[in-house]
Amino acid sequence: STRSFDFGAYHTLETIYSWMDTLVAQHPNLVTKQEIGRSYENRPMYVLKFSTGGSKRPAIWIDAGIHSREWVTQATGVWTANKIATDYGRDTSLTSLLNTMDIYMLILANPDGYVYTHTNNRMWRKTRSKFSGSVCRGADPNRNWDAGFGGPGASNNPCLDTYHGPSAHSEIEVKNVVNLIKSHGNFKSFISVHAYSQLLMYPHGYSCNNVPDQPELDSVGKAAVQKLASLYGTSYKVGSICKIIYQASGGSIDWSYDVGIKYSFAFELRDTGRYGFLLPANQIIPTAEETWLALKHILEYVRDHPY
Amino acid sequence: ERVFVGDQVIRVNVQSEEDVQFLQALEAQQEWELDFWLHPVSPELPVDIRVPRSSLSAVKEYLHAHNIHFTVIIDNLQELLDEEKAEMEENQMKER
Repeated sequence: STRSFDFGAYHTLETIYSWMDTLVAQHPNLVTKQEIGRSYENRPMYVLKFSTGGSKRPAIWIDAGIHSREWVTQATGVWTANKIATDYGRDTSLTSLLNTMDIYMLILANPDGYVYTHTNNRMWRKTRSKFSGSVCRGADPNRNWDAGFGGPGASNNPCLDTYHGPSAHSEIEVKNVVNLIKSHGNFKSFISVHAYSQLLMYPHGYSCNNVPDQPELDSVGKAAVQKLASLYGTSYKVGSICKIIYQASGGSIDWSYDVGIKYSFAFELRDTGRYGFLLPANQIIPTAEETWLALKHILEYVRDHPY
Repeated sequence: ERVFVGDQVIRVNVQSEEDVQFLQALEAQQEWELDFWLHPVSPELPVDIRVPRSSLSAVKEYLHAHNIHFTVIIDNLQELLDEEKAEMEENQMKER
């Protein structure tokens, strides 16, 4: 049961998927598990939907693990899903949010890559798709979105980690999310969780020009990381992807922003480089706890600023 | 399964735009099979590179030749991976 589940450890895809069923069983009036499609190697992609009723309510999207080697993000996703489920009905702010909005959470956004980091190459980042004409596999699922696709900050070489893929949304893992977001049509926030570097970023990545909502996104981001830092003093920087790290084309939150989802953010969780992608498991829960303070701030802001 | 025995992760605290260019040239070449965890983008941001053991001396020579200072943040990547794997196996036991 979720009570005995060790949230302070890294788990395999099978364990996480079976834990999802446990979570749904424990909170049948709040959580449902939806298959939004299959991965390239035909693994199901499951979204956890937190909803207290109604259809097509304004919704918030959260994904983790799109870069498979960033293990602390999938682990943070598991902890956060459990936190939302167990705090509903107890935390007035979260309860009021879930009484008016839905939350969709994709914890394993790159299932094939995640399995591959467990079985073959812990450092794998991309999808596992094959391309004719190359022995190298996989496209960077965060360069494959139809937002500045193929522009600077992505590679056209299938052997590189930032390969954007043969065309926008060529990666089925991306296409599945695009289809869900478009068919739902009422998402108000899109949050993608990555690691590492301790950053909270907003669009754009494909251009360094300020987006129209930059002042608002910047102030929400700054307030969110202040709450995050209040727990363990972890310091984050806030800014647009292009200005704070680098120009990166084809990114998910650029696509979500450009299709009208104003509150689009990307997290880069712990650490700043001491362990990089190999963050020790004993830091999973502290990372998830502090991240939740920032996430919750954003969710509350979205709830209080309908558009 | 791919192992990373002797691979190191080095951090370059970039000092200048020139350093960025040298590092971008390093990133472009493929024979050393470098895995950039943080990419060279600007003098304000660090660059983290996983260097396969077989390329360590060549890469360090290149950096010294261009007077680029670096530190080793992960001395032997496989050791960390082994710890992580041991933790997971122990956790599996606990669950059962």
